[in-house]
Formats: sequence, structure tokens, C-alpha cells
Amino acid sequence: AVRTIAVINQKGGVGKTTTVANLGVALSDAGRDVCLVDLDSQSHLTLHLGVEVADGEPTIYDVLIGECGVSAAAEMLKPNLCLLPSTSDMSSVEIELSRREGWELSLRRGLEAGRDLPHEFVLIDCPPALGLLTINALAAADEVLIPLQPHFLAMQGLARLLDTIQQVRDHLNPRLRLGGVVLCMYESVTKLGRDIVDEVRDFLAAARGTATPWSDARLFETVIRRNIRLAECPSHGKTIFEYDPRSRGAEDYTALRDEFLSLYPAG
Amino acid sequence: AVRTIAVINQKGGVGKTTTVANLGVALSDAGRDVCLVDLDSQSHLTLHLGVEVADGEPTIYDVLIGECGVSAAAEMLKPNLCLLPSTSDMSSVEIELSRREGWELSLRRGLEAGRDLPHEFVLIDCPPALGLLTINALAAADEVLIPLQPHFLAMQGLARLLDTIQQVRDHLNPRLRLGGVVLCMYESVTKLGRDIVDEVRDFLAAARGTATPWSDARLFETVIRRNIRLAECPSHGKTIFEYDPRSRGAEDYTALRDEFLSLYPAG
Ligand SMILES: Nc1ncnc2c1ncn2[C@@H]1O[C@H](COP(=O)(O)OP(=O)(O)OP(=O)(O)O)[C@@H](O)[C@H]1O
Ligand SMILES: Nc1ncnc2c1ncn2[C@@H]1O[C@H](COP(=O)(O)OP(=O)(O)OP(=O)(O)O)[C@@H](O)[C@H]1O
Ligand SMILES: [Mg+2]
Ligand SMILES: [Mg+2]
Repeated sequence: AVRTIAVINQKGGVGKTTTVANLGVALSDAGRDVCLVDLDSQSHLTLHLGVEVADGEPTIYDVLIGECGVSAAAEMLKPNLCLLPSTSDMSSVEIELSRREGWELSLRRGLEAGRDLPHEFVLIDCPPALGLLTINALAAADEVLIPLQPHFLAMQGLARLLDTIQQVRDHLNPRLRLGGVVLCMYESVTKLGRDIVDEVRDFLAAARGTATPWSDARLFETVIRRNIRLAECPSHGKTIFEYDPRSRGAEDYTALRDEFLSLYPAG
Repeated sequence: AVRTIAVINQKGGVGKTTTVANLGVALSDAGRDVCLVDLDSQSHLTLHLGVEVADGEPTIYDVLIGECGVSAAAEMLKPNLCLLPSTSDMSSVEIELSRREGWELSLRRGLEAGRDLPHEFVLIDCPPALGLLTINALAAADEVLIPLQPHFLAMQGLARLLDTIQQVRDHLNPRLRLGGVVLCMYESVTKLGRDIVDEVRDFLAAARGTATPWSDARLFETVIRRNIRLAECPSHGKTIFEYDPRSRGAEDYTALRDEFLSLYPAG
């Protein structure tokens, strides 16, 4: 069965793209079939992976407006890793889609029609907003992964994001659940970081067994530490594993991959 | 004369809100009349300044849809400092405005009608996107200030942002210009940081005397260094000056204020 995971946080700059790129490639390095989706008009995931889309080639934009299927738009990065890339065409897609009946299901229709791609995990990188594209990702996903920077402003939006997940589950996608929260850019020396960890852990523990979409969500034990090598590797079009495999960033994303896979036994 | 400055960068998490809050208050501490505008539906500027909007009170949302004037929505923080706050009402404003004729000029109309507020500087905090709200800010502004994190992904969007500034100048706001770029979250030990500084400086130097909106833009000499105290102060509803006046964050934003004022002789 395919597991579709939307990586979302409307707060900007918290590690969404970095997590989709590095976790995605780490999963494929572990032999799993992975498809990455760049749903941001800034195309940062596409840039991070060093993919250049030739003029006229189909992208995620064409999948959303129903012009082509997933396999036509997919760029194969490795035999078991593909990317649905984004280009600046995407900057007008929200206005275009909003005029269509059933716009919320554009991505889900595209991904479901693309079952011919052999993949076990689909990871979707979302823009920093709770707009139309993010709603499309929530409607298409089985679960949500929330990268969280342990800062006050980043924590503020959490309640609204959970509320949006609840709304989408009630009206568009009954199977949607929060899989987990992963701390990114973590600096253990700060009291702010430690306080926020406690706050999130207590919140998720208190929700256990309730009827919410986050009743079985986890705060990943793995924490992604702040590490400048993670900010350097995109400029080389590489993941942290290719750029600096001995860095803390590579260690942390490998650990996150292992903890993530422990939740999904193979096959 | 009033100077309206839009603080914009569609890349998320680069220091837009932190700059509007701390530079804005620093300008008012220097005796200038300042009005801050929270144009982000996440209301981070409003949160950062510890402002709570009572139910039913007018906000920037009401100014945009023409329901009230600027002075009715303004929260006076000090005699020479006010805020046009945002609430979650703003999350639907883009869809609502997009259905109106002349939606791009909603903010400009609101600010122009509010000339009764005694202010010399208006600073607008924008969301991380080049959508309808950001276009409104560009149409209303005299100039743009770009906070830039010296990271590869943050640099990528610069060309598209400059292109958008050019478009707005050509079609909506002939006086619009780029005032400057300020480096935020700077870590001097990284080669990435130094390389990006050179790249931006060279780009702006090469543009001198051309017919672009950035022909006289500057890269501020003042650099805002990464400093965890800047991430802590919002949780107390305070600026860095109230929270930790001896921190590097307070030093850097004071220096930025002084450099900024040197460009605008008083009166
Ligand atoms: N653990 C880390 N340590 C240091 N830098 C990091 C780390 N993770 C990401 N970065 C860098 O921080 C910046 C923000 O990360 P990223 O772009 O992945 O966040 P995002 O949530 O996708 O941002 P946006 O909201 O703009 O889409 C990038 O420049 C990235 O290279
Ligand atoms: N110089 C700095 N050093 C350390 N942390 C900082 C600095 N400037 C801002 N921060 C913190 O980094 C995070 C991002 O900053 P901020 O929210 O101001 O960026 P933004 O561009 O407004 O983000 P968004 O795109 O989500 O609106 C915040 O948690 C903020 O407290
Ligand atoms: Mg991103
Ligand atoms: Mg902000």
C-alpha cells in the first residue's frame, strides 16, 4: 500500500523542504520506493535536488490541472526515487484552481491516477501557508508530518494547523491523521528549545485516546540539530548524504529515517 | 512626508517580522512617529508586540475591505508608535479581495485615507509569498526592505522578488524602489555567509545607474547576527530592547536603526 505523507507547517523557514529532501532520499537509500512532490511555487525541493526542468516538460502544475498523469511529469532520480518537480508556472495555479469545481481534490485525483508509479512512500513538500495547495496536500495524504523549529513564533501556528487538519478530515479526507512532529534546527543549549519540547510532548500525550486526528501522533525521539552543512548542501544540488555524510545533519536524518521506518514495517 | 516601507521576502523564516518589530520600535525610541502594519494572517507581528485584539475590534482586515479607517483600527503602543493588528480573520481576505475590482490598491486606499495618524514611517510586515497581500503592500509602499538570510535557498527567490517589484512599479506604483537588503541571522564563521554577502554586494553595485527599481539600493553595512535572544523575546510580547538591551540582537537592531535614519534626514 502507498503511504502519502504531507510535510506541512505554515510557519516559514522551519525545515520542511530540508526534511522532504533528506528523509526522502534516506528512505530510498534504504531500498524503499519513494516519490517526492514539490508543491511550492518557489521550487525549493526541485532546486535542492539539483533537478532542472526543460522548457515545456510537464511538472506538478500539469498534474494539478489534469493535463497529464504523474508518470509523465516524474523525473527519475534513482531507480526507486522520483520527483514531481515544480517551476514558476505554479505561482498562478492557486488562482486557476480556485475557479474549478472540486479544486481541493486536484492533487488526490492526479496521484490516484498515477498508481502505475512503483512507490511505497509519497512525501509532499508544502508552501508556508494554509492555502489552496496545502489543502490539496491534506486531502491527498494519509498522514501529516510537522517539522517544528523550537521557537515561540513557530509554535504559535500549531493550534491553527491542527484545526485545519481536523477540518479536512471532517469534510474531505476521513483517513487523514497526524503522524508526528519532528524538531528541526534544534539548539539544545537554549531553554526555549527545552521548554517547547516539553510543551509539545505533554500536548500529544494528553491527546492519546481522544477522537482527534492527532490522538496517536508522536513527537519523534530523533531531533534534527542545527547544522550549517544542511544549509550548504542545497547549493550543490545534493542531499546531506552526498555532500557531507559524516556531518551531524547526515547522522540526524539517518536516525529519523530509521525511526520513521520502525513505524511502518516493510511491505 | 510619510515613508511607507514594505518588508518583504517570499522565502519563509528569514527575519521579516523580527525586523519590523525591532526596527520599528527602535525608530520610535529615536523620537520618530511610526506605524507598523501586520499584513500576515498568522499575526506574528501582533503576537511579537504582545498585542491582544478584543473580539469585534477593527483590524487591518477591516481597513482592507474598506469597513473602517486606519485610525479606528490602530492600537496605540506608545504616543509615537501604533500598530494595525492582524487576526485570523485575515486568512480568508485574499479570496475575498480577489473578487473585487482594483483589489491591488486596497491597502493603499486605506493608508491614504488614514493620513490623520501622525506618522513619519510606516513599516509593513508581509507573509512569505508573492500573493495578493504582498502585491497590496508593494502598491502602497514607497520602498521595499528585503531581509535576507545568507542561505542558498533564501537567495534563490531574489530574482523573482526583484521581477515582481519591477512589475508593480510598471503597472501599479511608479514611485516604488528597492531601498535595501539587510542580512539577518548572519553567522560570520560560515563560508556560505561570506559568499552570499559578496554576491549581493556585487549585484547591487553592478545595478548602479541602471533604469531598474534597485539602481540605488544598498546592502546595509549593519548585519543582524544570529542571536537566540531574538527568538526568545516574542514569547514575552517584547522587543529585544525591553527583553535584553545588552544582547547582540539589541546592538544590531540599534545599529540598523542608526544606519537607516542616516538615509532619511529628519523632517
Ligand atoms: N537543521 C538545520 N540546520 C541549519 N540550517 C538548516 C537546517 N534545516 C534547514 N536549514 C536551512 O534553513 C533554511 C530553512 O529551511 P527550509 O527551507 O528547509 O525550511 P522550509 O520550512 O521549507 O521554508 P519555507 O517555509 O520557505 O518553505 C534553509 O536555508 C535551509 O537550508
Ligand atoms: N537574528 C536572529 N537570530 C536568531 N533567531 C532569529 C533571528 N531573527 C529572527 N529569529 C527567529 O527566527 C524565526 C524566523 O524569524 P521571523 O519569524 O522574524 O521570520 P519571517 O521572515 O517573518 O518568517 P515568516 O516567513 O514565517 O513570516 C523566528 O522564530 C524568530 O524569532
Ligand atoms: Mg520549503
Ligand atoms: Mg513573519
